Amino acid sequence: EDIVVSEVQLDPDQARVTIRNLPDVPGVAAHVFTAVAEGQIMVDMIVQDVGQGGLANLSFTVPRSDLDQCLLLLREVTEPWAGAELSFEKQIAKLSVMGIGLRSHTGVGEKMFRALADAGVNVQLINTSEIRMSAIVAPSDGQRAYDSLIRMFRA
Amino acid sequence: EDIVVSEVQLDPDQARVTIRNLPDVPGVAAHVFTAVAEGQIMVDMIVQDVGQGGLANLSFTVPRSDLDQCLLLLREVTEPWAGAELSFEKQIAKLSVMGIGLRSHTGVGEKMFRALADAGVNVQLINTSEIRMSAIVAPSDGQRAYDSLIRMFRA
Ligand SMILES: C[C@@H](O)[C@H](N)C(=O)O
Ligand SMILES: C[C@@H](O)[C@H](N)C(=O)O
Repeated sequence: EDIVVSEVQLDPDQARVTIRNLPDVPGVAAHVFTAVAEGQIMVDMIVQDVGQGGLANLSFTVPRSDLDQCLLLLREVTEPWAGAELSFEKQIAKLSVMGIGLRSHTGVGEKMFRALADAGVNVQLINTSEIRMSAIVAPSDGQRAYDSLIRMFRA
Repeated sequence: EDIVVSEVQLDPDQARVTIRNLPDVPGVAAHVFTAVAEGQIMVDMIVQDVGQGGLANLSFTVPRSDLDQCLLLLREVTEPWAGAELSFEKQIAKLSVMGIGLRSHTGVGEKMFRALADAGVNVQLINTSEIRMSAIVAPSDGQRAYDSLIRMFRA
């Protein structure tokens, strides 16, 4: 059985914000998160993949109750960046598989994504570390994804 | 002083792989990570931001010594996906700020990114959780980024 995975979590209370076409230069992430911190907004998961052509995209999650305030701050901070596009998803479901040594146990990621796939759940965002692997899915998929992960990891 | 941040780490021994234009449908992430797991390859940081137009990008890091094997497996698994593009960076520097409650302390992300910005370091990828915030930067920026983070967090 899977003793490396200690817990499976479903967090249905966050929202996701995405900023596309940020200038991919030093200081931009700092500007964004300084603005968000000024709003006392808790940022949970930040995801940025590599940029292309001098532009980068950035997504992060916040408590749903902070979304409006967050968007207000972001509109202001992204205003000087002409091409930047702000978008958001008010309802998301965040699934997390937690444990220790999740990367040295090469099977955990595979199992997590297979469990989600078997449940027909599309993975929208991924963010992982050695102790927590998280996937964002549509809110309507949250429960089914959670059940599938529980079965997979017998957590 | 910052008691919430317990440690700053520089990991100069990983490589980054990116797959662009993956079909954004259930089962794709599972396929990718099953293939990688079959190669016994340790995946550290996985980052996937939201897709667009039915396509998604996915990046992850592996030990540099596993890069060639990883690319071999990925070429095979992505072959059926016509538009998928594989790219990689053999040398990266991964900076991590570690502690507890990193998201509830709204200042930590802001400080981390400001420290990197002040050092003139461009952030290529971001992956965060409550206990670890990681940024991938160019290998030539690794030491300077590390020094700047140490100063910021007096860790
Ligand atoms: C996009 C953003 O992360 C930028 N590369 C920065 O370093 O701030
Ligand atoms: C791109 C990949 O994550 C896909 N959305 C999946 O669910 O497998």
